[in-house]
Amino acid sequence: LHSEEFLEFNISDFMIPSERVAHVQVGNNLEHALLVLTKSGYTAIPVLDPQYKLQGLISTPIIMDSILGLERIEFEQLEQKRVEEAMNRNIPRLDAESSIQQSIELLVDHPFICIENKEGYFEGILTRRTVLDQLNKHIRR
Amino acid sequence: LHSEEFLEFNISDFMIPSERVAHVQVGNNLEHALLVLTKSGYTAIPVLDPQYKLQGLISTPIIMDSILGLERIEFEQLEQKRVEEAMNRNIPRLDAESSIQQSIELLVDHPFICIENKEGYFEGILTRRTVLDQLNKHIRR
Ligand SMILES: Nc1ncnc2c1ncn2[C@@H]1O[C@@H]2COP(=O)(O)O[C@H]3[C@@H](O)[C@H](n4cnc5c(N)ncnc54)O[C@@H]3COP(=O)(O)O[C@H]2[C@H]1O
Ligand SMILES: Nc1ncnc2c1ncn2[C@@H]1O[C@@H]2COP(=O)(O)O[C@H]3[C@@H](O)[C@H](n4cnc5c(N)ncnc54)O[C@@H]3COP(=O)(O)O[C@H]2[C@H]1O
Repeated sequence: LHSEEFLEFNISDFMIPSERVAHVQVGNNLEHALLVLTKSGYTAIPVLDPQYKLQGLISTPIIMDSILGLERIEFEQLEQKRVEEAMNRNIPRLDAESSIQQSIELLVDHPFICIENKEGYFEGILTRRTVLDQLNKHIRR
Repeated sequence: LHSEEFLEFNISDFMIPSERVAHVQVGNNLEHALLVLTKSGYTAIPVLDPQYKLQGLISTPIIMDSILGLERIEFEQLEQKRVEEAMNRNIPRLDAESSIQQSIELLVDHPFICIENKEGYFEGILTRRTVLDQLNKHIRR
């Protein structure tokens, strides 16, 4: 493993840029969010506000859990609830100057990490797939 | 990076053993599968048959896509459809003697890999988190 090469990873080169990241807005309802997730095929996506700043993360487990009643999943509630009520606000972020070590540490517990610039604008996401792909190429020499 | 150590990974030591893996049966309906996914908090889990052999994988994207109508997601269809109709049957597997290189190569495209023994019985799963955790400890020396 040629450690210096592997560790010279540049986040900007490897992140999925914001224009290619499926996302929803804080004000959307959960029915809309579930449709976006279903059509994109992703299980979790970022939540942005109208200023394009990162506010949280919404996922199918979060949505389903929010409408889980005593006896059944109450799908009729999806229209009534908003993304900002259910979303996970506590999400890790990095900026484009962060190191691969910081990225890997966070990717242990998070399938993707949001990248934002110094002003807090959403720039893209770094995924586990990207890092594992680099690791795979690396150990194949 | 002490490559020899890192690559001496033993799958049996690092996999989540079958008794701790949430799963469903081929004959369950999608409403049951969605409840298991929601209560466990996972987005995708293995599908087994009554002989405890691995048959496929079911996920919230697969379930939602299978009931996606022209105008809305048709939740009432969940009771009518079975796991075996919707599940992804084309899933990669490894046995406990496989190498970390084989594991990493598959984990590039799959969040977890099913481990089965020589007779085809389900033994457990190896997750991206486990491999990234090892990588993280490794680069911190
Ligand atoms: N349309 C597709 N084409 C090919 N492979 C697909 C795919 N959808 C999912 N996968 C595979 O499944 C993994 C898990 O996807 P999931 O949606 O749960 O979890 C995803 C999703 O929550 C998020 N994500 C990835 N790309 C995204 C995007 N363009 N927009 C929004 N969120 C994204 O990052 C997580 C980790 O992504 P990662 O690539 O490491 O891992 C992905 C990828 O290996
Ligand atoms: N209850 C929980 N406690 C702590 N962290 C949690 C968690 N549920 C999810 N996570 C975190 O979210 C990641 C993605 O979970 P997901 O359910 O989409 O994707 C999971 C799920 O599809 C499957 N999986 C993991 N553990 C499982 C289990 N015990 N039974 C069945 N499937 C499991 O393997 C995928 C990758 O798992 P991985 O651990 O790499 O990655 C997990 C883990 O980092």
